[in-house]
Amino acid sequence: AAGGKKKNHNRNKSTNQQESSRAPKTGDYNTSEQKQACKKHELYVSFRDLGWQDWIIAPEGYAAFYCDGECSFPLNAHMNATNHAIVQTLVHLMFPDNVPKPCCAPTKLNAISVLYFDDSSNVILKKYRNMVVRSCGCH
Amino acid sequence: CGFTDNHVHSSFIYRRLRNHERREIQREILSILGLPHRPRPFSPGKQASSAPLFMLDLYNAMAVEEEEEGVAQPYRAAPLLGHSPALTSAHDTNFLNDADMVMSFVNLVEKDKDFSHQRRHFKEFRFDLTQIPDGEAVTAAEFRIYKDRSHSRYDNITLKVSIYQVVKEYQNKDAETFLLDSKKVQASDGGWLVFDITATSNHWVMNPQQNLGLQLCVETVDGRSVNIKSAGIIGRNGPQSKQPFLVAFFKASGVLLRSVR
Repeated sequence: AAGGKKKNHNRNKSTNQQESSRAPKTGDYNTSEQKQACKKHELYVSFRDLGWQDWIIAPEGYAAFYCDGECSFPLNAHMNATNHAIVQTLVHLMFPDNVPKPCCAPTKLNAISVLYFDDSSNVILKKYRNMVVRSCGCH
Repeated sequence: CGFTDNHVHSSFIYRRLRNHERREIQREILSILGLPHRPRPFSPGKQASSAPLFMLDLYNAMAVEEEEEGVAQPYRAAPLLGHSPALTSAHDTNFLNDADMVMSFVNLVEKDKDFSHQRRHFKEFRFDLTQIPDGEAVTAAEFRIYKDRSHSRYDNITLKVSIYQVVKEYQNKDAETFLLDSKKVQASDGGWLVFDITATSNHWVMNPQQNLGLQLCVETVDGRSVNIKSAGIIGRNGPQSKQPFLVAFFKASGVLLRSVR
């Protein structure tokens, strides 16, 4: 379950329109645009809602999170950015129609453990790496 | 479609999934979990069995450890099923630290042989170790069996409980066995007995055709064979929460990649 999926589509559409009409300038980022900056969003994967209570013993679900938002200059205002993301942003500023902005993506990911039955009613406890977004940033 | 569970952050927004969306998400999550299909475990009431209880205890130990390291789930992971196990030892927590996967196996022997040709009492156990996912290597394995208070005629004596690997079976004589581990216990004691069968489990994983099972015997210290039931050993006819099982700890032997779609 994730919030604001429709909103994201609309926002992307309006962002594209904005980008085609004007090139962003450094001092042009006001508070309303900062709200759309790359950040961690809440996303809960519910094993219960998927109807898997008969084979997954624990957990009932997990907060996976996801990263979404604009990677716009200055990148380091709100989150980590790779050195290359800064270069990518500069190139995007020079060629906005040809070069995309850096990507908003996870910078740190955590593991979760899942306890479940197999077909033979044996029980498996397995650690799955890179399942939970701990922080987002621009790449 | 509001979800009011305490474990879920209040700002999460939920909507009911359409059937095809649910199927799609189920397919994707199964792929992430590395499972070809949704498991269909058999036998009702299995959740209250000893192995799931033990495994849930390990799961909780793992969750606490991850939280302490600050790398765990942002929300306390509540189990789907309620249990109250207390089987974990420091011994298991050590194995846990090093394990990528832990798996418990149910005993497959339907009929126990309580008496051999040489009038020796023993009990037989078999576990199918062929269902282990690819790329996993056994780092430790334990056979766990519950012993209740022995029959009153054995009061105040010490019993030796031994576990053997069955090496070869014969039609008209006792099987050839190899001693794996033994424990000395007071007849009046009750609790879980844990036997190290790491080497045997590794052998069975590599040579499944040689997996002929385990034999358990109980003797007095002077070597007299003791009836398994009288000694208080719980077998298949005992309560679900005290059923014997095998638990194995695994370490991934390589980086496994999901298949390209």
